[in-house]
Amino acid sequence: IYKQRSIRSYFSAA
Amino acid sequence: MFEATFNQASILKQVLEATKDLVNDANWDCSAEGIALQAMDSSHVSLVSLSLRGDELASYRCENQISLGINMNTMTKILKCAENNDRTIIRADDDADVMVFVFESEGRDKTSKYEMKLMDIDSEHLGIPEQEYSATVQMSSKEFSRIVRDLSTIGENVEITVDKEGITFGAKGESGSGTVSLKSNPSVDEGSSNITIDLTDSVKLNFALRYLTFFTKAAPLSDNVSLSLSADVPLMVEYAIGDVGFIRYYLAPKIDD
Repeated sequence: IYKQRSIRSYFSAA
Repeated sequence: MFEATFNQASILKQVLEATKDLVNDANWDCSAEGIALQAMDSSHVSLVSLSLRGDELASYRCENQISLGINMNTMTKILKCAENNDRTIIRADDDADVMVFVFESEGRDKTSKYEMKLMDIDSEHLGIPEQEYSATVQMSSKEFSRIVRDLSTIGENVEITVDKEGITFGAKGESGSGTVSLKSNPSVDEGSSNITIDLTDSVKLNFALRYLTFFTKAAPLSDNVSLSLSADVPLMVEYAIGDVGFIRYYLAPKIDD
C-alpha cells in the first residue's frame, strides 16, 4: 500500500 | 496598470490547457519582471509553477505588483474566442475587478474585446528550494505523453527507475503489468529516442499516473520535457515555453507503506 504526503510537507511556506 | 501582449493567442491557450485540469482558480502574480503563477491541485499532492518573462513578450508593462485572481476555466473559454494567430493583449488596471482581453486578427481587420471578472483568491505560496537532483532526464515530450498514456491502461502508478543504462517506466495492475525502457543514447539520428540523462545517483520512485497525465497536457508547449528525480523528494517535470519561460510541475512520490 502506497502513501502520498502533501506537497506542502516538502516545501516551506514562503 | 498591467498589460501584456502576445504575438499569438496560442501560447496562452496552451498554458491554460496545461493548467486548467489541475487548478480551478489561481492568482496570476504580475510584476515588472513578468507573470508568475503557483498553485496546488485540490488534493495538494502536486504543484504547478508557471513563469512568463515580460521582456520576451511582444510588449509588457506592469508598474505595480498585482495579483489577478482568475478562474482558469473561464479564461480557457474566453481564449477559445481567439484564433491561434490572433495578437492577444491582456490588461488590468491596478484596482480593477476585471481583466480585459483584446484579440486582433492577423489582417488587423477584426478586433474582439472581452472582459472577465476577477476573483479574490486566498492562495498559499510555497518556497521551492533550489534542488540538486540525482537524475535529470531530457526526452521528447510526445514520447513521455505516449508512455504515460500507455501505462495508464495497465495501472494507477508508475515506477520510474533511472540508472546508467537509461530510464524505465513500469506499471502493475490487476490484469497485468508493463514496462517501457529508454536507453541513454545521445544521438543525432532521426528516429532514435534521443534522450539525455544527467545522473549522479540511481533512483527509483513511484508516482500516480493520474497527475502525470495532467502534466502531459503541456506537451504542445515544447518538443522536449525534463524529468528531475531524487529519492524522497517531489518529481519535477519541466516544459520550456520557448525563450519566454517555463511551466514546472511537482509531484509528491508515492511512498511504500
